[in-house]
Amino acid sequence: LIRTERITKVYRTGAVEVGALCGVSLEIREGEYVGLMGPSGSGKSTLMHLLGCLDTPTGGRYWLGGRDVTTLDDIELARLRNREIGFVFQNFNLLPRLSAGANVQLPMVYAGIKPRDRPRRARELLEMVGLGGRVHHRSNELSGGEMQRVALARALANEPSIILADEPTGNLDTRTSEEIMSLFDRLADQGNTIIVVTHDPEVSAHVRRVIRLRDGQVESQTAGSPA
Amino acid sequence: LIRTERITKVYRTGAVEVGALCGVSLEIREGEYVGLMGPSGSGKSTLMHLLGCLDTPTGGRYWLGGRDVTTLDDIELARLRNREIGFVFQNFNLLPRLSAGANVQLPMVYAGIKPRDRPRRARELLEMVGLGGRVHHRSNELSGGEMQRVALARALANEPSIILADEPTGNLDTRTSEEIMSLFDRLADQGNTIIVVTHDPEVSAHVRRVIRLRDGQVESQTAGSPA
Ligand SMILES: Nc1ncnc2c1ncn2[C@@H]1O[C@H](COP(=O)(O)OP(=O)(O)OP(=O)(O)O)[C@@H](O)[C@H]1O
Ligand SMILES: Nc1ncnc2c1ncn2[C@@H]1O[C@H](COP(=O)(O)OP(=O)(O)OP(=O)(O)O)[C@@H](O)[C@H]1O
Ligand SMILES: [Mg+2]
Ligand SMILES: [Mg+2]
Repeated sequence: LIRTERITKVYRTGAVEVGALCGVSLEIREGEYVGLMGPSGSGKSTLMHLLGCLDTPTGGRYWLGGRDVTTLDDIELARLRNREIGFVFQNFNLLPRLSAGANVQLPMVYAGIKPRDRPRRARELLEMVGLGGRVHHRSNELSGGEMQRVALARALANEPSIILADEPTGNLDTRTSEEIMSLFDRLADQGNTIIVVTHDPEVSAHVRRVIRLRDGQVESQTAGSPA
Repeated sequence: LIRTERITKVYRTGAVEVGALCGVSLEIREGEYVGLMGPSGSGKSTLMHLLGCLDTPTGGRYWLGGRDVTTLDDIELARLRNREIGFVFQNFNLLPRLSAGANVQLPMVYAGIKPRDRPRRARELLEMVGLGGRVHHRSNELSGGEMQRVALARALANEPSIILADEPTGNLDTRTSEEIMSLFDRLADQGNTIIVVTHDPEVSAHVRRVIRLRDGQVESQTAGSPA
């Protein structure tokens, strides 16, 4: 489903060049439940943005569902992102002045879901992440962990078959974190493809395969939870 | 040093009122090394903002250094925050277009540190958190864990005697997280007063006392690391 061949990403900022990813080749089959780990600054978010078609690589190839994404035009890319991929951002990326419910409905608007169906679906998704009581709260009036869960609910708005979650439990206490991971476990059991960035061993214990990055390269790949 | 008596905080958003803190009384002596834990939404960040004089309680009393903070005017409060308290925000709160070094220098400007001394001090603080190579990078060009560490370096800019850190390791891998906690350990050994919000038992294992919140109230207080 997801195949990359030596993808690289270099950020140019002013006179400085930062090699965030240096030749990453990996293959993730449909329905796999993968953890992505590695030190701070090793390139996890960069890789996730490339896999989620939110950014383009500086070099290398990326095939999604057998199609080379560089051959897709902007409209096809946007449609793919909106219908097939759910992305949970490390910094949540919510619209601060919109309510939690409105944030979750936003992807549904672009997917053409009927207006009368959206509020109920948004409420159900927020209840699934434990925020049924916060539907009408503005996202800038929520706690860190609450915003993080709204970002997850929004990522699931269009029932994507590929879920990319960048540190979905970083701001959550142990019990809430377990509730979120059992939600991911259910989504994995339903046959969805899931990639979770984490540095928490309790989170990576749920996945079936771990890819470890270091300095922009794949350092190791293991099946199941890491030692 | 820090004493609160039944402080409460109610957020009014539109027609809804959210009781974030409901009567919290606690005492923290100079040089104590305290962990603040509790579920997502239990009021940890709210309490930290009140203790850091970044917000005012809806009710109750708060004495800092023996002075009732409600008697201080805005100028005295700003001076206290800038000179005595270092605050690490859960959402980093960096100026995105400024470099890491410029962000760390900002509190020094308000404290009247000479311009020629600021760059070296900022560099030293960034090196202390492992970011010596990122001094001139804009903070919106950094990874999540890198931004978090710039926020910590900035909080230490004026060598505050009280350090309030809201989830300082949420975005860090285990090894970087340990480096940051050994920095906090050193600051504690030097006699600074430290309060760290965390939900990570490996972080709370470093502190000498844990205060647990639930639904806006103190649920328990223990000495040393929690079970
Ligand atoms: N600006 C605000 N306006 C309205 N309600 C708020 C605001 N900030 C926080 N709240 C609410 O107050 C409660 C406590 O929030 P707080 O941020 O203190 O929790 P927290 O313990 O830090 O949570 P987390 O671990 O998720 O960061 C939450 O339920 C939240 O919805
Ligand atoms: N927009 C950007 N411009 C320039 N450099 C960037 C940008 N985003 C990230 N970087 C750099 O690229 C490297 C990889 O960043 P990335 O965000 O992928 O790391 P990460 O593994 O997600 O880290 P963390 O665990 O701290 O979130 C970092 O060293 C960072 O400084
Ligand atoms: Mg990241
Ligand atoms: Mg918080």
